[in-house]
Amino acid sequence: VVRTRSLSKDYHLGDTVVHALRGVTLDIHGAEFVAVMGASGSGKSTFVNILGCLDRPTRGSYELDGQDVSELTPNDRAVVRKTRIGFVFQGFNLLQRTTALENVEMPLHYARVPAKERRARATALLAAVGLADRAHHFPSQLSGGQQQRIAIARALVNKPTLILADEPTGNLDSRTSVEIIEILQRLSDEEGMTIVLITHEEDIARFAQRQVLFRDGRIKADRPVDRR
Amino acid sequence: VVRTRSLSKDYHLGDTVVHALRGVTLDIHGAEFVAVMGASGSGKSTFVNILGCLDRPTRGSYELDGQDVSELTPNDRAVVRKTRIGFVFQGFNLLQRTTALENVEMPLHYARVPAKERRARATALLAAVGLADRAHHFPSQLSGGQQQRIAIARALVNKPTLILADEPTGNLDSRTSVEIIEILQRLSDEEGMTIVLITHEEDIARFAQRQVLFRDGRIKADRPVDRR
Ligand SMILES: Nc1ncnc2c1ncn2[C@@H]1O[C@H](COP(=O)(O)OP(=O)(O)OP(=O)(O)O)[C@@H](O)[C@H]1O
Ligand SMILES: Nc1ncnc2c1ncn2[C@@H]1O[C@H](COP(=O)(O)OP(=O)(O)OP(=O)(O)O)[C@@H](O)[C@H]1O
Ligand SMILES: [Mg+2]
Ligand SMILES: [Mg+2]
Repeated sequence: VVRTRSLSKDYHLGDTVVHALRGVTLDIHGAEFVAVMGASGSGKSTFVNILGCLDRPTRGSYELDGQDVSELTPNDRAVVRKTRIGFVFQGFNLLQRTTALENVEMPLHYARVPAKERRARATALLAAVGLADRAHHFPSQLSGGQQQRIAIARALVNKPTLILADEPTGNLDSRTSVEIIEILQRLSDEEGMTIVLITHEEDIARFAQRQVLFRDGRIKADRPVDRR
Repeated sequence: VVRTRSLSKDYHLGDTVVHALRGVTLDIHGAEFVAVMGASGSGKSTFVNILGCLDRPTRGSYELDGQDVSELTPNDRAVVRKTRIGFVFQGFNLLQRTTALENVEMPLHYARVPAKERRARATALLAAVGLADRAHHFPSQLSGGQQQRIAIARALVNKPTLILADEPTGNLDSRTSVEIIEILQRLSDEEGMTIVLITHEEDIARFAQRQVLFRDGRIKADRPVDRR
């Protein structure tokens, strides 16, 4: 599904260059559940944002489903991003002026799903993350962890083949975290979704099949998880 | 330092009432380090926001340093908030158009500290959280964990007597988390700061002296920590 070869990303800040990625080569296969770990500033979000076509590498190549993503037009890249990839951002990125339910429905708008089906799928997912009773509330009326769960529901609603989740459980208590990760695990096992999950929590990383460790913009370890 | 009696907070949302706090009575003494824990939506941030004079209870009373906070004028409450309390918010709340250094300096502006001293104290704290080399970068140029550490530095810069930290390590790797918490522990032990820290992480909660568990808007447990 994902094939990167020598991805590099440099940020130029005045006289300084920050080498966020330094030649990352990685293959992720369909239906895999990969945990991405590493210290703060080691390049995890930068890498995953490139996988999600939200950003472009400075150098290197990236193929998604066998297609070189850099050869797509910006419009085609936006279509890929909106219809085939689900995101859970580190900062949630919910639309503040729309309700929880409407936030979850949003990806289905881009996929031109009919209104009735949009509503049914979004409602079912809000129930799955334990927030059916808060569907008509705005993000400002929800706790941090509740907002995070809305973001997770939104990432799943258009049944993407690739889910990119950046610290999806950072604001959740252990029990809710495990419930959410079990949802992701089930989606990977039973529906063949490919999941790339950034997490600092060892307990959460154990649910994955494979752990990739970043350090200073490079991959330092790539190992299977013994049991989950 | 903190004395609450039967604090309640209700949010009215159309026909629904959310009882975020249901009669919270708690005393926190000077130089104490208290970890506040509990499930998502259990009322932790609501409670801590009231302690920080960022919000008002629906019912109940709150005394800070022996003074009933509800008898203060809004201006006096703002002075208390800006000069005596340091915050680390769940969503960081950094000013996007100011640099890391200027974000950390901000509380010293309100306290009318001279420019040279502001700069010296902010610079020292950025070094303490490992970000001296990023002082002139904007929040958008920093990773999630880096932004969180800026927020922590800002909370500490005016040497507040009360620090309220809402998930200050949610986006940090274990090693950086422990370094940050050890800074807070040292401030509590050596400089008498009172610390109230919301966290879902058991490993982090063990650094506190006392753990208060919230459930459905009430305190369900209040116990000392055996060792740290
Ligand atoms: N501004 C608001 N308007 C309406 N309801 C709110 C508001 N803020 C919080 N709530 C609700 O009050 C309850 C308690 O929220 P609070 O933010 O205190 O929870 P929390 O314990 O901090 O949760 P988390 O661990 O998810 O951050 C939740 O049900 C939440 O949705
Ligand atoms: N937009 C940007 N402009 C400039 N520098 C950036 C930008 N985004 C990230 N960086 C820098 O690139 C490096 C890698 O950042 P990245 O966000 O990938 O780290 P991370 O591993 O996700 O960290 P964290 O665990 O703190 O979220 C960091 O030094 C960061 O400051
Ligand atoms: Mg990140
Ligand atoms: Mg909260």
